[in-house]
Amino acid sequence: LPHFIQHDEL
Amino acid sequence: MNFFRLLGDLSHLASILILLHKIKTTRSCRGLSFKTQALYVAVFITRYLDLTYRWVSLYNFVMKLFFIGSSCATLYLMRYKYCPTHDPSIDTFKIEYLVGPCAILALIFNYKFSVSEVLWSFSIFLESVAILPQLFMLQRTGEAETITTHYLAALGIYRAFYIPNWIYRYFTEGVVDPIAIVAGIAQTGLYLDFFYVYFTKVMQGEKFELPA
Repeated sequence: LPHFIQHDEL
Repeated sequence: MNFFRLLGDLSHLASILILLHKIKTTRSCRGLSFKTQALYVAVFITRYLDLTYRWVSLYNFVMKLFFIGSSCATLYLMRYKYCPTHDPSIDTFKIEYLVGPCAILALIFNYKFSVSEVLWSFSIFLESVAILPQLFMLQRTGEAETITTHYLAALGIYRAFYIPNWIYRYFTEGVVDPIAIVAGIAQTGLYLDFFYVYFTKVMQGEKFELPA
């Protein structure tokens, strides 16, 4: 997955 | 995790604790928009579906559970326990005008056309406007209890802290999340009028009153 779809934020 | 994100999350956490404290101590949900609270439940559930299949960190897991749990609890308190103190006749914003466009935006702007990604995008867009029924209600009544304004301020500041976090992450990690950034800036923008009154009046010890 590209970096921006990590969704590690709340 | 960085300093700005942590401050943002703590501010978000504080806003919910202030909200629950207000409901419990005044035994009332007067001045609060049920519609805004219902939108937050929708936001957290659609965004945190990944709780069930993806592990990020213990911090992330606990915070997600807390946000889902506390928003559902708030809705329960407003709907049942303190129901008589809620006046639907001033909570009249049409949420169809928010949910519909957010759903369309999510179908167009997402990182992958999958159920979970579209719902994630939807939750980001919906969160950015979920405060509108509450701000609309405030506009109609023209005043608010001080504790309610502290809640709104903490809730507004939370997303504002995410903005320097995104700038920081761009320079340190090279990651950019355009959907979250655009929605986050819009979300913070909606609070500007409120912040102006909050910082010039409430913080100086005056009551929150909008000019007639």
